[in-house]
Amino acid sequence: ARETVAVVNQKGGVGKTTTALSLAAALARAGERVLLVDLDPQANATSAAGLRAVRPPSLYEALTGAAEAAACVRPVPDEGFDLLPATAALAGAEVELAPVIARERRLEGVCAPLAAGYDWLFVDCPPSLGILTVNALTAASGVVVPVQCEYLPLEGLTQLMGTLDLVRATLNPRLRVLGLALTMLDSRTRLAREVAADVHRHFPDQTFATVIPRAVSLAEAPSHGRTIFRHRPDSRAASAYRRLAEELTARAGAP
Amino acid sequence: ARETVAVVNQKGGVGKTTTALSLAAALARAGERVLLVDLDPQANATSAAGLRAVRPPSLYEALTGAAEAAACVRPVPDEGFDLLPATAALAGAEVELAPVIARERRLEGVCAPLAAGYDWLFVDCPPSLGILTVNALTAASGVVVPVQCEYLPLEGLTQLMGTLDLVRATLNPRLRVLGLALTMLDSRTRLAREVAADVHRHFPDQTFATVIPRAVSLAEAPSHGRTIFRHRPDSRAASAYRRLAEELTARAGAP
Ligand SMILES: Nc1ncnc2c1ncn2[C@@H]1O[C@H](COP(=O)(O)OP(=O)(O)OP(=O)(O)O)[C@@H](O)[C@H]1O
Ligand SMILES: Nc1ncnc2c1ncn2[C@@H]1O[C@H](COP(=O)(O)OP(=O)(O)OP(=O)(O)O)[C@@H](O)[C@H]1O
Ligand SMILES: [Mg+2]
Ligand SMILES: [Mg+2]
Repeated sequence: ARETVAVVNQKGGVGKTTTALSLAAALARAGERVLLVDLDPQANATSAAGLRAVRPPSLYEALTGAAEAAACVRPVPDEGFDLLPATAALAGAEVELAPVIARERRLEGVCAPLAAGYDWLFVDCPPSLGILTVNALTAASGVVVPVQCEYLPLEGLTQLMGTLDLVRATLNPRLRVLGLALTMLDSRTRLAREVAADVHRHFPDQTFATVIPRAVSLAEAPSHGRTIFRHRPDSRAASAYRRLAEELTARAGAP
Repeated sequence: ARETVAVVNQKGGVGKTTTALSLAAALARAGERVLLVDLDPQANATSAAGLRAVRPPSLYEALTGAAEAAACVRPVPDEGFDLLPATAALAGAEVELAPVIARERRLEGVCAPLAAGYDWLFVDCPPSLGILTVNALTAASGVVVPVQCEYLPLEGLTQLMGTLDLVRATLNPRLRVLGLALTMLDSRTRLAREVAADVHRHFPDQTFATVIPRAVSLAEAPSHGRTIFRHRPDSRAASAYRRLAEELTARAGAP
């Protein structure tokens, strides 16, 4: 694959799932071969992609070695990308993997045989910096960090950058930040504009120029099991994620 | 204490921290003795209460037995409640506690000697159903569940209720739901009204009548290290949390 992108931020509700899903869908519509890996036991990406009652084998079986990774992948109807789905069983993986040798490399092992079949892999991470997220950072070639334009989310960025440095030093030297994406921007509020300006000031080169606006269409789409491109293809939100996908492509490694 | 309240929801960014903090502050202003326990390694409640560079001992030292619980508690200036603060070290607790006998009862042991000194204990939980949250559910007498009025947060409610049943059956028979609080309601959007109606339909008795509106003042307050009652005391947001505190008091056990 050209890039294996971990979509990561330990702060809750900042748009990781929405961003991973929408980037995967945008690139698939541009003709790329895309695999979305749902690494969150809450399985929001799986549900938002329209897969509601996922039976094994899922990512859990692939991580624990109970099934071949390829057997767990399924196509997402009408969207054009593939999905490696999560189930609630993944919650047990954090504890079950704790004593395993090289426990941070399990996802790397799952993705390795799949990477040749896709141009892009996206990994939707849970809101924590625990074993699952570290697995994503170890398997990834780069990270995209959704940043919600409010104070508490901004505070978490420093800790996240420290974790990236640590993973780069101990587990994955090739890991880099592909970009910070400002999400859910409500540009009418001064707080949002101030936080956005702060992020630009501290991370001038890394912050994507494209900003994702706050848009109820993005919150509605999961209830229909559709991405924004099927729910509201002509919306500002859809074109924002299309532009973000183009920016990401420009920053990514050569095809 | 009259109640030890776990503020819980594994979905990220639904208002757990804002609700735990604002309820603690509202009750303190009503003359109650209140302790807020920050159980999240991201320490958002600690930071939002104005404590920025917390040195040990913190909740981490209390949980691991390295320090007495009482030695870790500190008053929050100008707010009138006490805080048992979190630090990033708590992230290690999930893994460190995994092999410990009765690991789900650590927080119960921390809270037990403190409970006599307060009318209310509030525990702000991280966005997961891992060992830390299970500790909160085991130590608590009741839970308050903030529910953000969107689809993905609604999906997580069923899983949460299953976890509460499991904890009630295996660890804490007295655990009950004190209420579901609809948060961040943007009543102009049909999605929010539909989700709110859904929650009322499925949980008619448990849903608080008070709804917390979406209000930028609540997102701004943490940047000043103040609760809404010092940041915007006359706002709709402040009076909403005051009313929520009154509703909670009516449902709580006898003083
Ligand atoms: N730009 C946006 N405008 C409006 N709502 C949005 C936007 N992006 C995401 N949402 C909604 O906000 C909520 C949180 O988003 P999302 O679930 O993508 O965040 P997350 O970081 O993956 O959360 P978690 O930490 O729980 O995994 C969801 O209900 C989602 O549908
Ligand atoms: N009613 C509201 N109106 C507007 N913003 C709000 C409201 N309640 C909370 N916020 C803001 O929304 C963001 C998420 O809220 P909060 O941190 O309280 O949620 P949480 O459930 O504790 O998140 P996490 O899962 O990361 O612990 C924060 O930036 C907060 O300041
Ligand atoms: Mg998510
Ligand atoms: Mg929180």
